[in-house]
Amino acid sequence: NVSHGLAWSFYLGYLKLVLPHLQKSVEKLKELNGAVLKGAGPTRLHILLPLNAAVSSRPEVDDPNVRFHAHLPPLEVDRAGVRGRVFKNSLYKVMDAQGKPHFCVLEYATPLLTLHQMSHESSAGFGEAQRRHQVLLFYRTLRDILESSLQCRNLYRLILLDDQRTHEPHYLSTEIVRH
Amino acid sequence: NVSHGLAWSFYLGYLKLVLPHLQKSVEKLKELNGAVLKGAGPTRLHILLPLNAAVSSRPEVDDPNVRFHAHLPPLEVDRAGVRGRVFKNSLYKVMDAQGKPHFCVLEYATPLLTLHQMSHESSAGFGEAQRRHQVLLFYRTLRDILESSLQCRNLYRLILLDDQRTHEPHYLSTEIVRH
Ligand SMILES: Nc1nc(=O)c2ncn([C@@H]3O[C@@H]4COP(=O)(O)O[C@H]5[C@@H](O)[C@H](n6cnc7c(N)ncnc76)O[C@@H]5COP(=O)(O)O[C@@H]3[C@@H]4O)c2[nH]1
Repeated sequence: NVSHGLAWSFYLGYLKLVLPHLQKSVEKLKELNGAVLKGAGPTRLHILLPLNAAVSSRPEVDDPNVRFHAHLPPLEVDRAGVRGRVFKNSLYKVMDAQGKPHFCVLEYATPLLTLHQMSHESSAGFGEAQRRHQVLLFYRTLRDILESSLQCRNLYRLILLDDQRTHEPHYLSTEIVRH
Repeated sequence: NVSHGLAWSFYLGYLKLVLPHLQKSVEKLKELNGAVLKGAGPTRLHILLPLNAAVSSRPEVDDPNVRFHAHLPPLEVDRAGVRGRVFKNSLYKVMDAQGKPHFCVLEYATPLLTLHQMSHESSAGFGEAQRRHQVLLFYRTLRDILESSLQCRNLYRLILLDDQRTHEPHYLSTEIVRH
């Protein structure tokens, strides 16, 4: 089951590593100039999950109210023979409907890119019809893993994006701000 | 099927991106001082696949004849909302049985780390008994994907490592040199 493995891989190989370091990374960031991050409590990674797995490299393309602001200081880890493998997150400035800015760390769930590309490779074994089902399975598996994780408690927000609504010009920023 | 998805993810999200750039990256590397890479033909990524999924962060731990030499110049790509995501490979100096050095780009297949960790998480759904089977399935799926890939043709070496032989002090360097 493709999504089951991708969700576990996303957690074990990435989220478990980076989420506990987010708070410290953000505190080192001069570009914030004392600006406060969205939401009370610890710094959370906002993980965007489009139901149609249509992941953009830059969210500005989906909604100009979501703007890249700064890189967080990177984490460097020796991993599986790759020396100093770099894990670097992106801080965004999200404008709400009143024009007020909200700063938050966000990205799309990268494994959805794999699901999208696999659905176009005939030898990969599944097509566009099963893809939506795989995205939902990925979301539910990831949600369950994260809810049971002590290391990642309260350090994330999972944001499911309905492709029936992506034509709305500020759907993305609205969803991020309300989560 | 966990390994099927991990092999596709490894290809679509990583190998397809980095392998075509390896040759150019190596040519920019001053630390080689004109030293020639192992093997005639294009620069290949040597991918280590231990059958027991026991992936080390540093191969020196498994065989002191495998030594980190230099970082290749990184590739930076905007991907899924992560701006300037860094892909950086490691060049190693591998001493053979005659003490002659061979330079090559190598790493363990990182998804095997996921398999290893999943086999210890009860809620992930498989244990150590199925793990060896999953590693073999990962290897065969990856081999088939890479053999049909036009972009990655001849740019890799898959090196299966038999855990029955890892007690031999220079098993790793010997396997790398002979592939
Ligand atoms: N947003 C984001 N930023 C990251 O730095 C990152 N690193 C991993 N991931 C995602 O976490 C999961 C676990 O990663 P793992 O390393 O086991 O597999 C990785 C790994 O085997 C290989 N790979 C990807 N990036 C690198 C890299 N920079 N160096 C070496 N190997 C890499 O290719 C697989 C698939 O990568 P992605 O398809 O980008 O998504 C991964 C994956 O879903 C990331 N996601």
